[in-house]
Amino acid sequence: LIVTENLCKTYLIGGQQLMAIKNINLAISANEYVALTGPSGSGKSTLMNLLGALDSPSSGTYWLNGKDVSSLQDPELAAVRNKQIGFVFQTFNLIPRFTALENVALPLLYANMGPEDRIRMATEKLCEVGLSKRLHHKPNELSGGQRQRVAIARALVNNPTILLADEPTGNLDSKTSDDIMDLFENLHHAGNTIVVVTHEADIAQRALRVVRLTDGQIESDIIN
Amino acid sequence: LIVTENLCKTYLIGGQQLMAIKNINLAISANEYVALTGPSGSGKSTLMNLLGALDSPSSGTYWLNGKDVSSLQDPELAAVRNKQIGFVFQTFNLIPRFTALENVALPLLYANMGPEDRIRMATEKLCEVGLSKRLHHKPNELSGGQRQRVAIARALVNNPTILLADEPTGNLDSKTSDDIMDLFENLHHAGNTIVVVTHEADIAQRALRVVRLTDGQIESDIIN
Ligand SMILES: Nc1ncnc2c1ncn2[C@@H]1O[C@H](COP(=O)(O)OP(=O)(O)OP(=O)(O)O)[C@@H](O)[C@H]1O
Ligand SMILES: Nc1ncnc2c1ncn2[C@@H]1O[C@H](COP(=O)(O)OP(=O)(O)OP(=O)(O)O)[C@@H](O)[C@H]1O
Ligand SMILES: [Mg+2]
Ligand SMILES: [Mg+2]
Repeated sequence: LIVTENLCKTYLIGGQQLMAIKNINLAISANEYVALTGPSGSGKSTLMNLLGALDSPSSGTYWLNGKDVSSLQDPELAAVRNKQIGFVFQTFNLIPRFTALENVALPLLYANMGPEDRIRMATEKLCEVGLSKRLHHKPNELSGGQRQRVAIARALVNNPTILLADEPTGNLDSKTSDDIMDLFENLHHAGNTIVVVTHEADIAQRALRVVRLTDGQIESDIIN
Repeated sequence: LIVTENLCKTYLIGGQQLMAIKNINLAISANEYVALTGPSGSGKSTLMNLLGALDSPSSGTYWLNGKDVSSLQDPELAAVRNKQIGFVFQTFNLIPRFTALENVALPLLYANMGPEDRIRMATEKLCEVGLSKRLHHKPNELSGGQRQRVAIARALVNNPTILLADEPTGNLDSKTSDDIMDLFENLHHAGNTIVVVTHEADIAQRALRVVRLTDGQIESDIIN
């Protein structure tokens, strides 16, 4: 499903090359559940952004469903990002002037759903993450963990075949964390593919495979 | 050092009153090390913002060092916020167009330090949090955990007597987390006061007292 070959991402800063990820060779099959771990700064978010087709590599290739992602153009690229992939950003990336409900309903514009169905579906997702009483709050009227859950609901609302979640429980207490991980497991049991970046050992243990990055490279890739 | 009496914060939203915190009575002495825990949305950040004099309560009183904080005006209020208190925000609140070094040096403007001393002090703090190689990166050129550590360095740079840290390790791997908690313990052993909001049990265990919030009120207040 996901295959990368010698994937590299280099930044130019202060006149120097900084290799955020170097020669990543990764293969993830459909219906896998992978945890991506590693120290702060090791390249996890960079890799996730490439897998989510939100960024392009400096070199190397990324095949998604057998297609070279760098050859994709809109509208196909937009469809991949919005319908096939659900992405939970490490910094949430919510739209400040939209309410929780409006933020979560947004990807459904790609699902050819009428406005009533979009509201109903978005409401359902927000209830699943425990935010039934916060539908009409804007991001600055929500706590950190509530914003994180809006980002999670938005990633799940299109029933994606691939969920890419970058540290989805960093702002959540353990009970709420468990609820979110249960949701992810439901998605997995329905046949979908999950990649979760996490710093927490107990979250990583719930995955079936753990890939560890250090200094932009894969240090280990172990079946749980 | 910190005394609150019937502290309340209420928001008006959708025509309704939302009591984020209700009748908080809290007393923290100098040189205490307190963990503040509780479910997502329970009022922890709201309380921290009040303790940091970054926001004012809807009702109730907050005495800091024996003074009623609501009676403070600039420049005394600004001095309290910038010299006496170090605040690590849950969402970091870094200045996007400033580098890590410039962000950390900013509070030192209140310390009457010349520019060379400010650069030296800010560099030292960034090295202490492991960012010696990221001094000239702007926030959008840093990973999530690196931004979090810039926020921590900025809170520590003025050697505050009170450190208020709102989920300071949420984006950090366990080794980096331990390093940060060691820094906090050094500050504590030097006689200062620490309040840390955390969802992680092992971080809470390093404190000497644990205050738990639920639904805006103190549920328990226990010596560790
Ligand atoms: N501006 C606002 N208007 C309305 N409600 C608000 C506003 N800001 C916060 N709230 C609500 O106040 C409650 C407390 O928020 P707070 O940020 O203090 O929670 P928290 O304990 O820090 O949560 P977390 O662990 O998720 O960070 C939340 O339920 C939130 O929805
Ligand atoms: N625009 C940029 N310019 C220069 N360097 C960058 C840029 N963006 C990221 N980096 C660097 O690339 C490296 C990898 O960043 P990345 O965000 O992928 O790390 P991460 O593993 O997600 O870390 P964390 O666990 O802290 O979130 C970091 O060392 C970071 O400083
Ligand atoms: Mg990251
Ligand atoms: Mg909070």
